[in-house]
Amino acid sequence: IRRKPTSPGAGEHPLQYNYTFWYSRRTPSRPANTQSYEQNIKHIGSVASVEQFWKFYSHLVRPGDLTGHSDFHIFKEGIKPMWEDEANKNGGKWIIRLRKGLASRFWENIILAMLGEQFMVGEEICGVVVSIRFQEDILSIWNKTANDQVTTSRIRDTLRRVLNLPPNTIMEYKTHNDSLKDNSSF
Amino acid sequence: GTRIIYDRKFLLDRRNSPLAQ
Repeated sequence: IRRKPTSPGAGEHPLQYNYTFWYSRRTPSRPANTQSYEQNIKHIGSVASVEQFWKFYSHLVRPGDLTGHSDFHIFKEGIKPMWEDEANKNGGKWIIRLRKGLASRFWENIILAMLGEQFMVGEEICGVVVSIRFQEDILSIWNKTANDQVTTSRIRDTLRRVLNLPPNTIMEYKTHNDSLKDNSSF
Repeated sequence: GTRIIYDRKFLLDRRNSPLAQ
């Protein structure tokens, strides 16, 4: 399916990049192999301006109101939210585990930081994911180059600032290569 | 090139713009 290119409308404030929203959901009993992952992930729309973002976002369910095993992904247009994508294959992600009840607020803040280009790491950011699970929720931010420590440190420090994380929050960095090896996202 | 940077307040202020409805 060919999609119409996304562009800002008259009078709108353009974003540095266009972003695409994806949604996925699976039953925990089903194995998370690559094929079922790709089949489960649904493209839900793209935005090119601040105004398009709000229009789109305000119609979405807040992640804290989702149930079961589901994920929202927002990635730069052209990057699939998969380890195998060219932009992700040498990359990794910061993982922040959140107790139940915090996901919606942290999700909105991490999106605003990404759309507003607050991370200052050039082209490195690929996208963000919120993962709703049974015991806890998980926020991740993916970048292109896992072994670039200047970049990953700057992303971590920016996250601490923009999310105003509680002092006891544990942040872990995981390369997608390691996720592939142990067949586990977190 | 120039980067388009928006702070959180700027983005939140656009939320209720007629263009965002």
